[in-house]
Amino acid sequence: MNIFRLAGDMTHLMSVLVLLLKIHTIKSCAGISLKTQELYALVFAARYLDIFTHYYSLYNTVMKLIFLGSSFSILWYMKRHKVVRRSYDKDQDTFRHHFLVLPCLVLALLINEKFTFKEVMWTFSIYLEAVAILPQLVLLQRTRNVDNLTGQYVFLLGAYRGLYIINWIYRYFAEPTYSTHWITWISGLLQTLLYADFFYYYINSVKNNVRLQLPA
Amino acid sequence: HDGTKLKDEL
Repeated sequence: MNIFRLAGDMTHLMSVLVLLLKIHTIKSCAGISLKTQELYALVFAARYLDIFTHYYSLYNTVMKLIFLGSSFSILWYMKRHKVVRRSYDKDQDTFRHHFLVLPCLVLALLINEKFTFKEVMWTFSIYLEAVAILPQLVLLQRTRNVDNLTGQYVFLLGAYRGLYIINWIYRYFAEPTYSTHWITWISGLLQTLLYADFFYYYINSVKNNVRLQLPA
Repeated sequence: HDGTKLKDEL
């Protein structure tokens, strides 16, 4: 495993931990999109179907368990925890996320590397992950004033995607057996581009040491 | 090429 891949996984892990920290210690999920969290839980559930059938490494299995466990506990907190769920911005978080799921499933049925259940589900998770952040970005845009932890959460997620792209470029040149993976690459690139606008405002706010505020 | 090759990533 190369340094970019590891750094990508670590920023991904940190993003989830920042979110859980916010929810667990402040007992608030204000500014967090439940729609995006539901999509991520679905992404992990669909992608990690091989968790008990195919062994890659201890690292791989442990990380998969962490991502599955954390995404479903975030859902539990936001839907069931009696204090946390009251801070959920339900009226602002109105993105029709179900309309993302169906096109991704259709696309996975049409464009995949192998027409098997596991492979189609894996491809579906790749497509869905590319757009899963949209409800969160729309919610940030609506709230405009973004608190520090929510800003850091989205920033870390974007950093994870950016590092994965560098990891693919590195693997392409460094590993002789590594072939082209258009489905993952194009989806990953699209996903990273979705963060570009947010990144611009986030970095400016850090540089000027002011609270992150998105334009209307 | 094995379609499951990239699955070592998360």
